[in-house]
Amino acid sequence: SNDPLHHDEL
Amino acid sequence: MNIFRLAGDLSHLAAIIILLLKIWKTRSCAGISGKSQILFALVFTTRYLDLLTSFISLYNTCMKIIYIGCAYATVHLIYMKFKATYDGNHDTFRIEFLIVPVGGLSFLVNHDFSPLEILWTFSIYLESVAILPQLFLISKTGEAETITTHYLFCLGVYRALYLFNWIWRFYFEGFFDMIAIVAGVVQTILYCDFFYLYVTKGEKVAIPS
Repeated sequence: SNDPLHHDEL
Repeated sequence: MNIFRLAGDLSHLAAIIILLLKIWKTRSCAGISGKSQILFALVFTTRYLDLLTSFISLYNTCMKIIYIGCAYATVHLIYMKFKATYDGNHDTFRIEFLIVPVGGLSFLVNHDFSPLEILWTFSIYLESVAILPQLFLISKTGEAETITTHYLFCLGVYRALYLFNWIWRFYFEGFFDMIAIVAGVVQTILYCDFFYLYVTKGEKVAIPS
């Protein structure tokens, strides 16, 4: 995803 | 998920577990800043509220729960179970000087003006400076135990690996999150001074005040 709002990192 | 990201997460996990085990095995939290640990517990709590709203992966969910659980366990050991060994006289960094400006900044500079997003931004900014009470404590007492320096080293490695992760993601996925990157760079810089001492003084680290 290129959406910064999708926080997939810890 | 790339190798830098995975290695970074594992290094972060190693740091957290090294600290917990150190306190548990020695029955002492001498030389550990309870204030930094409170800040990390606050960081994980405000960042991982999305556990309740969105599912990313089993890996993601498990790691978040482990990080939060370990953070609160560490705070419990320092302020309850081994309170007698806590170095409160030296752990005098005023955390409101971090929390208030970081809180203000997260309201001003964020991706989206919504409660969860502001709390996520707050956690990113706060994490970048949460180690300061620990570095302050070491500079006051003059020296850190070897195991404490291993803890800090693992945390610093985690930050550095996340920088490589972001370079990788930008290059191969075209993804970048400016808030996370700027805060991450600031955080990594805070560890550079420590890294230098860790390497040159052979783990016997004393941060000059």
